[in-house]
Amino acid sequence: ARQRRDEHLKEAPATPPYNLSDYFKRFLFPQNECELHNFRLSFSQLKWDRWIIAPHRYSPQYCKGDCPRVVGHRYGSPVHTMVQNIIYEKLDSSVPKPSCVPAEYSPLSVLTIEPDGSIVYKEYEDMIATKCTCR
Amino acid sequence: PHSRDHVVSDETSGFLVAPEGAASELNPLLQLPKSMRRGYALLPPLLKVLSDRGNQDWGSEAPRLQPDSRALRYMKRLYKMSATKEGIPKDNNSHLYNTVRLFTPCSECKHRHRDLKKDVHSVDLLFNLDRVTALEHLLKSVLLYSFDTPAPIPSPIVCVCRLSVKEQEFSGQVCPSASHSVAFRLHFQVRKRKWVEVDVTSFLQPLIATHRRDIHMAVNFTCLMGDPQHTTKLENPINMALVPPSLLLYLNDTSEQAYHRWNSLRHRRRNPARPRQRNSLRVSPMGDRGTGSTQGKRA
Repeated sequence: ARQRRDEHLKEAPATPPYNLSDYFKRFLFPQNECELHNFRLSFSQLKWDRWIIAPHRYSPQYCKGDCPRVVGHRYGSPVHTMVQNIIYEKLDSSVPKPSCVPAEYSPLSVLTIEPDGSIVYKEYEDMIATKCTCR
Repeated sequence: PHSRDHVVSDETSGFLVAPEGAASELNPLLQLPKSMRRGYALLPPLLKVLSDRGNQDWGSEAPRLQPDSRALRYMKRLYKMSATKEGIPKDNNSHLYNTVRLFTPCSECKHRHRDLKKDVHSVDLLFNLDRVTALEHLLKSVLLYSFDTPAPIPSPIVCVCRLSVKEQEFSGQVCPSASHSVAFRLHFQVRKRKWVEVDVTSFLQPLIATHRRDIHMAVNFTCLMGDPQHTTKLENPINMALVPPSLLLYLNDTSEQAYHRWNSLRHRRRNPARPRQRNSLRVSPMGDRGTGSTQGKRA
C-alpha cells in the first residue's frame, strides 16, 4: 500500500490517500450506482397554481444510476433481477439489464378547484418516490 | 386536448376515456397501445387532468367558477391540518376520509320573515354534486356556517336549524315545495369569527347514496342569544349576517389512485424488514428528511 501510495502521490498529489472516509466511501459505495435523486417542482412554474391551491411545491424525486451485477442483498431485489443480469451477460444482450426504478412511494395530498367552483381535498397514492431498487 | 369533444366519460369511474376510433386523433402523448388504454383510464384524475391541461394554455379553457373566499380559507385550513408541509398526508390523525369536497350553493331562494322578535333566516339552497364520482363513498356530510360578527358575542347563542329536502315537481322549478324535514337545536358560543358545522349525515345519506346529482334543501335558521338552561324566554335577537351555508362532504375514494391509509399501514407493518438502501436523500415515507447514511442508522 505504501508503494502504491507513493506512486499515487507522484501522479495526483491533490487527494491525500490517507483520507479514509473518502476511500471507504468509494470502496463501499461505487459512484453512479442506482439511487434516489431529488427533483422538486412548483405548480406555479407550470402555471397550474390557479387551480392547484396546495401544495405549492411537489417533490416527486426520481431513481437513476447503474445496477450492479450482484444486486440482491443491497437493493432487496428479487432473485429474478440477478437471473436477468446473467441472461444479459451470458445469453442474450438484447435482453436489457435490470433498471433502477422506484421501490416505494409516499402519497400526496392535493387541494384543487374544480371547474364548477367547488373545492376538493384528495389524497393520492404513490406520488413521491422514497426508495429505489434494481429490477 | 383539441380532441376533447371526442372523448366520452366513463360513467363508472368518471374518467375520460377516448372511444376506440378516436384514439388515433389524440395527442401523440396520449396515444397508448390498445392494451394499455385501460391503464390510461386508470391514471389518477390529477395526472389525467394534468396531462390534458398541460397541453392547453390556461387562457383558452372555459371560464372556471371561482370558489367563495370563505370556503377557500376553510379548505386551506383543513389542508394544513391533514397534510405536512411537503404535502404528505399526516398519519397521526386517524381520519378515514381521503377526499373532502366543499360545495357552495349554486342557487338560492331567500325568504325573510318580517317578525322582528326573532332573527330568522330562511333560504332554499341548491347544491350540484356532479363532481362526486361513483367510487367516492360518503362518510359524513356537514352544513358549514361561517359567522362573521363584528364583535365577539358574550353569551351563548341558541339556534334552531330546520332542514327540509325539496323535490322538484317540474324541471326548471327554482323553488320547489318541501318533502321531508328535520329540526336541529344548536347551542354554541360565537367568537369573533366562527365556523359552525351542522352534521347532516343521516339526513342526506339516502340522497347521496342514490347518487342524486342535485340536492335541494330549505334551511330555516333561527338564532337567539341566551342560555336555555337559565332563561325560560329567549330574548335579544342577534343582528348577525348569516351567509348561506356550504355543504362539506367527507368521502372515502375507493379507486386505486386514491391513498388508502389503512392498506399502506398494514403493508408497512407486514414488511418491517427493509432492503438496505444507499440513499443520498434519506427520505422516510413520512416525508421528513433523515440525516446520516442508512448504514449509520442501522449501526
